[in-house]
Amino acid sequence: RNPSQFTINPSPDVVNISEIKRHLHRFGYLPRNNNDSDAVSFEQALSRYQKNLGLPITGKPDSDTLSHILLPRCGFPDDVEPKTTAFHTGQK
Amino acid sequence: YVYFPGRPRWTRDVPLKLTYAFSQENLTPHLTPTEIRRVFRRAFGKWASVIPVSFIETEDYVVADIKIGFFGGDHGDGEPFDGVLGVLAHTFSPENGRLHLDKAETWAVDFDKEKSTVAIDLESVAVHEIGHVLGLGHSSVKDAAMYPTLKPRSKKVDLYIDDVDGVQSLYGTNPNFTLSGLLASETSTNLAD
Repeated sequence: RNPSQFTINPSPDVVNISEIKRHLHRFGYLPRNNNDSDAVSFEQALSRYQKNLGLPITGKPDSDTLSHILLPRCGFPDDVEPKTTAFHTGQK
Repeated sequence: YVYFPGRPRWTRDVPLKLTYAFSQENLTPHLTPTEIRRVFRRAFGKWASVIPVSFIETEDYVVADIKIGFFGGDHGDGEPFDGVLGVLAHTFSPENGRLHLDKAETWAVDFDKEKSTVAIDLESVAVHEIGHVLGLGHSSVKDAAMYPTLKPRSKKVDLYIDDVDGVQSLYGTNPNFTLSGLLASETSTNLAD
């Protein structure tokens, strides 16, 4: 990622739907095999993301949401499902 | 606040003593080892002031409970870093103890000295990641240290009531902790802001 993407107030067209989906998958909101026809789960995933980030829950990729998607962040998933492996090793 | 699924925590006797060490081969060129150690000592101190846990620095990286290092790109834990900005750091849930920071970031301790527009405050990220080391997930409270995003050139180094509630529900309360002390520090921080 080059820093030019990360302006503090990005223009919404910087982020396209596939990038949003990649972001939602990366942080635990969408399963890996989410296919394009599954619009319902995309909207649900986006609503959960907005709830977890304390944003207005619209289910739509509004500019507030896009701004947050572009912000630097911790790599730990927000929605950690018990099956999440990489970060949920638990024991030493 | 949220826990990790299964609510993992460090399960030794209270008062809990955890050691931490830095990977000497994996530091950042933007800060001296002394600056890094001072920042983490302060960050650990924030959490140690609210729960009956003490953090002791050790030279022995292999034996330490908490292993801290700066790594670039794919560093072998299945979660490669992504270059400047994007993902800044990640940590593993208890009792794993690994705390990894992205070496590609412009880590800073003083924004008066570091002028880069993509500089990231090390102490803010350290406080956040130590929360994960202890067993906290991400908070939806924007003022909380456990909120997942951090803007470049911004600082968030104090624990918020949400962070304290979460970590004390896992480990109990430090006998010297006072809520008024926490609120006073929040107020002073807000005034400073």
